[in-house]
Amino acid sequence: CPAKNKFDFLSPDTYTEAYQHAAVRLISSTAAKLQDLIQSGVKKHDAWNECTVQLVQAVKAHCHYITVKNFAETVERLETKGGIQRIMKHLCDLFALHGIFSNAGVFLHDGYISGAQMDMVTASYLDLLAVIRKDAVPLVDAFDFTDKTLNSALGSYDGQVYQRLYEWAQKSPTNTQMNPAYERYLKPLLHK
Amino acid sequence: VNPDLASERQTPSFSVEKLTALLDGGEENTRIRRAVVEAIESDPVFSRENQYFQSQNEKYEAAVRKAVHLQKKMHEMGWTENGPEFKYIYRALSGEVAFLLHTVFMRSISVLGSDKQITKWIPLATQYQLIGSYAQTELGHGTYLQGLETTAVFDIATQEFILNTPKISAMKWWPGDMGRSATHAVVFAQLDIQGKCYGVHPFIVQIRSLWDHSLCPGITAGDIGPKMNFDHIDNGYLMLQNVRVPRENMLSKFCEVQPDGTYVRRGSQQINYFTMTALRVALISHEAVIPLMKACTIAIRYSVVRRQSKLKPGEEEAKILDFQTQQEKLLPHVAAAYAFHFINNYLEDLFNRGYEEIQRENFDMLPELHAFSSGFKAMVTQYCASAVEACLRACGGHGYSLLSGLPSLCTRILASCIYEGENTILFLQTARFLIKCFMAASAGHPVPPSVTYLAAVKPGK
Repeated sequence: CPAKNKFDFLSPDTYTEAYQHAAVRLISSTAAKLQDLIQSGVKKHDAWNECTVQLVQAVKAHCHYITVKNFAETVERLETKGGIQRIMKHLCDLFALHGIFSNAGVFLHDGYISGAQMDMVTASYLDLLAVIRKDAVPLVDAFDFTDKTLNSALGSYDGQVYQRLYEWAQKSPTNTQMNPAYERYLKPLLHK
Repeated sequence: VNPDLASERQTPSFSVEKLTALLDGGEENTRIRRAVVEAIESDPVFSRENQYFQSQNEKYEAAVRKAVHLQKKMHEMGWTENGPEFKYIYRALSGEVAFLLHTVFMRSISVLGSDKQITKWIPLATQYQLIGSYAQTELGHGTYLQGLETTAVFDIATQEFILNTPKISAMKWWPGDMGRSATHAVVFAQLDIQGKCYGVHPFIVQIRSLWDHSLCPGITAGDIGPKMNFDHIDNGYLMLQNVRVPRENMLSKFCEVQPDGTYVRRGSQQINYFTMTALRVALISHEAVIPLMKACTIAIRYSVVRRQSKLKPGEEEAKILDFQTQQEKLLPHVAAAYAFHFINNYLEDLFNRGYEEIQRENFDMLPELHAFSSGFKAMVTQYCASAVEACLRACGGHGYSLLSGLPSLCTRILASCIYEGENTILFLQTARFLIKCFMAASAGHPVPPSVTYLAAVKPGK
């Protein structure tokens, strides 16, 4: 990996290549294991079964790579004005670096990313959290869900969380109906 | 508006409205979506106000009431199934509406049926003169179609197929709308002609009377009982004992049984997976990305209202989103919601191109479509399920309350990891495609555009 400092990991080319490398490595090493098993006389279906855990890992790496690549290409196509491309670039970086940070072993495995470079990934990743934090609410507002669609006492647009929780709790049948346990059990217990 | 939330909206670095339009694919789409949402939400029949206090029965009845009312509403509003509004209706109703499998029933007929079959069945289904379901999964068999046990034996003498679920494990289990609503179903069964098995094929079977809704002869059907979520859907079971359907009821766009019992195939056996492929592409958006977006919206807004502990000595309690740990819990999932929204656009493009080719009877893209829809369905739903759970946890005790909206999102999205193909099986289906492509690329042979990166490996290596 050519990255020299933490800023290099904010280059889509750098992290997309890292994902591509990981996907190719996992697919090719699993294919090689499969081929070795078959050539050593293991039946095809048994060989396949012996590779399935690694195959699943390889597919996840492939899908992750395509997702990162597609995100980066989408950002590149966006108009530069209006600040949207900039915030989408931050999100794309965060998504990509979160994947590397959370699956460090996959990227460190063959030394494509070194331990020192993984520290750079971590630094860039944590920096991005603080950057995106400022726009967190507008970023979810843009999903444009109405309060009725969300149907959540915690997530309404006006943020009146505690009032809403209290009001909605009062609608519960457990607060409006007779308590059958009182007549049957509590009353005899309390009045014995 | 709560001042802590209002302050977060004062200086965004971008135009929220423009970003919404970008997600919708243009301002006009945003306008149409909002108009659909407004029309649905202003109608009291579609209210979800007491949803969290309803029983399974009440939820099912409400879903049926909404589905029936929706037909009237669509007519009133001039919305059609091919119109631009249609795709927003499901989002506006949050999927809590009955007869979703009716749509799958129609889609399978449209894709797999002959022109004659489409002409016969689609108008009936569109006008709700029948209610369809889609019965593939069996009690003992899931994603692996070749393992299905239901049989359809062709009787040359009567020109009928005789359908049977020979063992308890062959019973159809889980189909939505089957338990209490459906009158018909597309049933997948192993075709048998004069003792020779020709693999799994789809058949249209009537299961309930159109007169009094009683079960038809030879049919045993019912509801499979309580579930983790999806109370609004009557997931059902179906047993078939010597149920006879006419020869014309086998969906026959790509294969046909002629009156003398001759079997004719046009195209690939894999076409039977196409309905499922279409479903998977559709569910990535509706059942995974949108719930993740909702969970992120709830958790982020709550995280700037909730204050807990101090960041600096002497100051008031801080917004929990100001803690790095809370940012790390939530912000990568907001980024993922955008990433998956864009990958969904990519998959829809790929699917639409593939569908056009199939209509021209070119099946070359089927393996790629099948592999991509499987792999991405599995990857996206798996990620979203854990991300929505992370959002719930990030809201502490209040997230655990049904009233937060998060538990229902959480349990519902978990189901998406299992239905329309259990995720591990789907990953392995994609793996077969990737290994094949890798082997081809290694030998210097051409591979589909989506996996050309595998060709970077030197031939012969």
